[in-house]
Amino acid sequence: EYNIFGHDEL
Amino acid sequence: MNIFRLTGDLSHLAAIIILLLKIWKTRSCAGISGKSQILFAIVFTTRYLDLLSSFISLYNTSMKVIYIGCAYATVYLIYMKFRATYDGNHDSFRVEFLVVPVGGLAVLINHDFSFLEILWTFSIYLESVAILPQLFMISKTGEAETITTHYLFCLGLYRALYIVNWIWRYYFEAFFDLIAIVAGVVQTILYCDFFYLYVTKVLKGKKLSLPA
Repeated sequence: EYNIFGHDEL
Repeated sequence: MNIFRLTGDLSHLAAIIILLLKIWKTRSCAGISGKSQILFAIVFTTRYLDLLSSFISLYNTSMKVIYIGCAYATVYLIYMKFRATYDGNHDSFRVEFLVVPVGGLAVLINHDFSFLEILWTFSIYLESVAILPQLFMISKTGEAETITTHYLFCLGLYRALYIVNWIWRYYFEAFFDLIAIVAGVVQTILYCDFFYLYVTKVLKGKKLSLPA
């Protein structure tokens, strides 16, 4: 799900 | 990070490098849809704006820089350096029919109504249809160079591996991003008929030619 640090996938 | 996402990223990187080398070595972009490459450049630009604001890992940042760099280099080669070999007549897909609905959908359906998040959502939706001009061009010309089919295979495989990555993350990390998953499934489905042709023709040493 969307986390505050943005998206961790490319 | 898991093996599926890593091989997916490497498959994506391979596709981007294959295309760049094909155009550079043959000094020709025949059979390549410049419109799809512009859409991919837009996909990377709108998705990786967080390059400046959030640092996730060296891998993440370096891959983003490589993707953006190669995307713009490819567009440059097609529309500037080797534009004489660009087959504009067959690259006639109306991309506005993709960009406008995708833009509207990104504003309506997203995780968070913020500037960066809407751009990220736009990028995810756009990526799922960005290959359509290229597939359309191949259907119009009725054939594709073998190197182009390897490019498309790696590109299609990357998002298929991401689907496995999402299944993995759902069970082992309780991670679940419905927007990315739905768009990724749509994107992979669009490659299905190409995958069929690739496996039944190209892997048997034949040229990929569609019944014109």
